[in-house]
Amino acid sequence: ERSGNFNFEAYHTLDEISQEMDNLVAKHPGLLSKLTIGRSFEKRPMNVLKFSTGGNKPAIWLDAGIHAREWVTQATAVWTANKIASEYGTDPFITSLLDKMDIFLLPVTNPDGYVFSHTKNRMWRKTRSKVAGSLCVGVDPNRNWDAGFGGPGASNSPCSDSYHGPSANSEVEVKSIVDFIKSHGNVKAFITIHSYSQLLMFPYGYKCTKSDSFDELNEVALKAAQSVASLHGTKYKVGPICSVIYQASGGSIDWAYDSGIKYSFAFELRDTGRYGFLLPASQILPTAQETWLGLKTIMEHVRDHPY
Amino acid sequence: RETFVGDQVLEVTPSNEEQIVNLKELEAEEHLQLDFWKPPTTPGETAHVRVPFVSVQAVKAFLESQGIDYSIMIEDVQVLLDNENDEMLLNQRR
Repeated sequence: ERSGNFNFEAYHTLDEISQEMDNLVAKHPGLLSKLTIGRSFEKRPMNVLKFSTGGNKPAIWLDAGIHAREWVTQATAVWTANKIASEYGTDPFITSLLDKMDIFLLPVTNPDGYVFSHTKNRMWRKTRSKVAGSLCVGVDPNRNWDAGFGGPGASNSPCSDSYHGPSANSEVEVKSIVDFIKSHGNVKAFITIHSYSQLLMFPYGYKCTKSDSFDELNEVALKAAQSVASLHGTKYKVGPICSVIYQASGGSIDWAYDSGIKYSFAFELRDTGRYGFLLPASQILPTAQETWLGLKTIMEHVRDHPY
Repeated sequence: RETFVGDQVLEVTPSNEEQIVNLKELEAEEHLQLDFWKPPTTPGETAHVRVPFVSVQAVKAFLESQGIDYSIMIEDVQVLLDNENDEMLLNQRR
C-alpha cells in the first residue's frame, strides 16, 4: 500500500492510516500538509491533514474516531481525505470550496483507544488515560468537553463507558483540539463523525433548549440527510442531540457552537444491517460515499454563508 | 486480546417509560457487564446491548419477565470479530 494503492475497502491499523496520510501529503504537496496538534496520553501524535490553497482562510474542522471502536468513521475520514486531495482542480465543488476555505481533517482523534481496540479489546470506546485512584481506565472523550461538563448523560464513575473525566479538557486529546481551534481563531464549521445509528445532529446536547441557529441548522441538516439518502437509501434522523438521542453533556459540537462556531454537526454513520459498529469492511465504501454527499451539502452551505 | 465468544447483542424495544427505567437499572448492575451500544432513550425506539455470554440467560429471563420485547441482533460477537480480523490479515497479505 506504500506504493499508493491503499485499499479503502479494508480496515487499517493506526500505522497504516498514518502511512497513507504521509502518502497523500507526498502526492499533493501544493495542497496538503500534515500538522501534529498534540500528543495523546500515550504520546502518540495527533496528526491533522490541512487542505489549503494558501493564506489563512476561514476553516472547516472535521474529525473522526473520537470513540475508538467506531472503525468505519476513521476509514471514512481516510477515504474523504483522498477524495478531496485527488479531486481538487477537477471537481467544481471541491475546487471552489478550497479556493475560499481551508479544511482540517483529523482521521484518528483517539489514537490510543484505536490501537487498543485493534490489539486488546475491540469494544474499547474511551481514551486510555489512567484515572487517579481507580482501577478503571479511560474517559469518554465526547463527554469531556467544556460544555455543560459533568451534567446529565455522562457518568462520574471511571468504570463507565460514558465517564466524563475528572474535569473538562482533562483528556489531552480533547485539549489538543480545543487549543488548536482557539489558536486558529477562524474555524467556521465543526463536524465530528461517529457511528452508528444514522443520525445527523446539531446542538444542543447538554441542554434541551433550542439554539439561536436552530432553524438554519435544522434546514441544513435535513438537506444533508436527503443527500446522504440519495445514494443508497440510507435514512438518517435529524435534530438536536437532546431530542434525537438524549441529554448528553460535555459533547464536542456543543463546545464548538458555544465557542462561536455556528455550523456544528455530528454524524452517526450507518449500520443498515444490524452489525452495530462491527460494520463489515465491504460497507466502508458505500458508507464513505453517502457520507460525502452529506458533508458536501453542509460545506456548500458554510462556503456560501460566511459569518 | 479480549475475546467475546458467545456474547450476544440484543435489540431491545422498550414500550414505555417504566421499561426504560428498568433497562437503565439493568445497565447499572455492574456484575452483568452490559455494554449498551445504543442506549434506551424513548419508548418504541430500539436499544442495542452487548451481553456477555455468562449473563445472556439471566438478561433474557429478566426481559421476558418484564415483558420487554427483544430480538437477537448478533448471535455471537466473536464470529464477527474473527471475520473482521481475517479480512484485515488478508488485506495486509495482499
